Amino acid sequence: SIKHVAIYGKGGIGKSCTASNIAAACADEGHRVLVVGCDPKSDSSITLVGHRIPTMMELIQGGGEIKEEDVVFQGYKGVRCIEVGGPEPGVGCAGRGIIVAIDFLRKVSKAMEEVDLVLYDVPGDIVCGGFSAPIRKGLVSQAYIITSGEYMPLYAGNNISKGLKRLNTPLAGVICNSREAAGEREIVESFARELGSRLVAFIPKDPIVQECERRAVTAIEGAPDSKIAEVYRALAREIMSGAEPRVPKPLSDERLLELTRT
Amino acid sequence: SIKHVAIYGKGGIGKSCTASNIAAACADEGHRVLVVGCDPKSDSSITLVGHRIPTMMELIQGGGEIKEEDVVFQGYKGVRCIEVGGPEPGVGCAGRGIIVAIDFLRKVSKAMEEVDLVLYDVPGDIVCGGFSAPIRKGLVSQAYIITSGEYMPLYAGNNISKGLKRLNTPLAGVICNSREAAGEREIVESFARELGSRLVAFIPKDPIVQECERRAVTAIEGAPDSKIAEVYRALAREIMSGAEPRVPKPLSDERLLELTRT
Ligand SMILES: Nc1ncnc2c1ncn2[C@@H]1O[C@H](COP(=O)(O)OP(=O)(O)O)[C@@H](O)[C@H]1O
Ligand SMILES: Nc1ncnc2c1ncn2[C@@H]1O[C@H](COP(=O)(O)OP(=O)(O)O)[C@@H](O)[C@H]1O
Ligand code: SF4
Ligand SMILES: [Mg+2]
Ligand SMILES: [Mg+2]
Repeated sequence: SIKHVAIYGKGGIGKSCTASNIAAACADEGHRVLVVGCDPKSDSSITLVGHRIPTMMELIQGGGEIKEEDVVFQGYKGVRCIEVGGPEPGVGCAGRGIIVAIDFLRKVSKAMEEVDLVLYDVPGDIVCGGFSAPIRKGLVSQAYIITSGEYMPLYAGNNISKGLKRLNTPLAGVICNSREAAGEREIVESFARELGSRLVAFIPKDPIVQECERRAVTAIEGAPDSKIAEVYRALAREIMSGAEPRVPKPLSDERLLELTRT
Repeated sequence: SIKHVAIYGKGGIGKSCTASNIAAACADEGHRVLVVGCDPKSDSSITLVGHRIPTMMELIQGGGEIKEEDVVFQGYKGVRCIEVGGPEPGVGCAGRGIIVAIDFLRKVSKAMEEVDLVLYDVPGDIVCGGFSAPIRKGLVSQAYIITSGEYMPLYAGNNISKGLKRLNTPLAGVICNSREAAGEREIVESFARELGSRLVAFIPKDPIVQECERRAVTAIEGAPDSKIAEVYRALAREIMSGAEPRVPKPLSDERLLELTRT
């Protein structure tokens, strides 16, 4: 059966970078992967395809007939990518856009069925009904929260876990994308444990990631023998082998402050 | 006539800190101020009131009769504060919450009429129809964008300007809250100029701000003779004397990348 996995986290924390490297690592192991970019920044697929691709919302708003090859793009080792795109600034609903795009994709393409893994890259700054659309539509079977040891990304992560709890959706694990903050690993391990989950990956901050990004490739493709590529491969295996996802138990605001003050 | 001013910017860029210091500086000059916190983090008023205050959404969701003193709190030199609060994570719409809260406030209180300045502290990570609610409802007469010289906050600022343009709302100016990035002042000055606006304040990064925040006071109250307090006072005078707000001309994605690569 197809795994539908969402990666949620604060803007700028490393969702797209991590998701695209996971996708590339899974493709290396022979899995068929579809990446669905749900961030209005539409930058989930640049390192997989080699350049920015048109968004579904741009195409839908433009009118006219749309075929599968207008929205689904193939990248590294056959990874397929779509970018939902954002609402028209100031008027639309980012969340409704995700639903419109997914419904449209189903009409023009079989991409959602002919894969082993669908990865949703979703911003977690605002945990509203809109951004939880992939979950409310019953698409996502498990979610990962990506954070660092700093207060703001943890606050966003905790808020995401409140949304997951409210929607009775299991949390499969917490990923720490290191910002080299003091005591980061212990803080994020405690955070994951208190949520009733666990830390599934500690991704070091590594300049190779940005070098590859500048060349519009993932670290998996651009530096396959590097230590960081191995970290992404291990995370990809974890995601495909499946953890025991559990509905999270969010922390109180006081506890979250305590945890980051240590 | 009452000035309704919105301050938009990416999460963590310094909206609440800047808005509360502006409010305190305006109160020092004898202006009557109301701060409306529209960020689901509900931390716009902590340094004005001295502690976190209950949010309107919590009270409204709790049911029961609500009086003015349950939602409107007085802080430093009589500054009045309300926190809208966020949607229930995963289900509500952060934007609709703002409209519900403002309509409710009007029913229980005259706070919106008995002031000279209403400051809306609004997150700008997602520029959807929801967060532009204060604008669409005709409340906000002018907006300020707060950013640093880094790509992510500038990207959010540019997206906000697209929303302002779409809603034909004037941009009164750009505020740079320094992150001490290389060439920051020049980058943000160019950004402001190309939007058809101008840089109205360059706020240095200053440890006094965080020291005061830990004591739950603004820099205006906690360090009135400091250089940073003077910067906030100058910005407060700029906001009250009014710039010539103009509808912005957003930059293209390519130009924005170019600007931050210099
Ligand atoms: N492990 C890492 N080491 C170094 N840089 C990283 C790492 N992960 C992400 N980054 C950098 O952080 C920035 C933000 O990452 P991105 O994936 O775009 O965040 P998001 O999708 O959450 O907004 C990118 O420039 C990326 O190169
Ligand atoms: N000029 C400044 N100098 C030093 N620290 C600052 C400054 N402005 C904001 N900060 C700090 O940055 C953090 C984020 O600011 P905040 O106002 O909460 O952001 P936002 O409301 O945009 O999410 C706070 O901890 C605050 O103390
Ligand atoms: S549901 Fe979320 S994305 Fe949609 S309009 Fe409301 S706040 Fe914006
Ligand atoms: Mg991204
Ligand atoms: Mg704030």
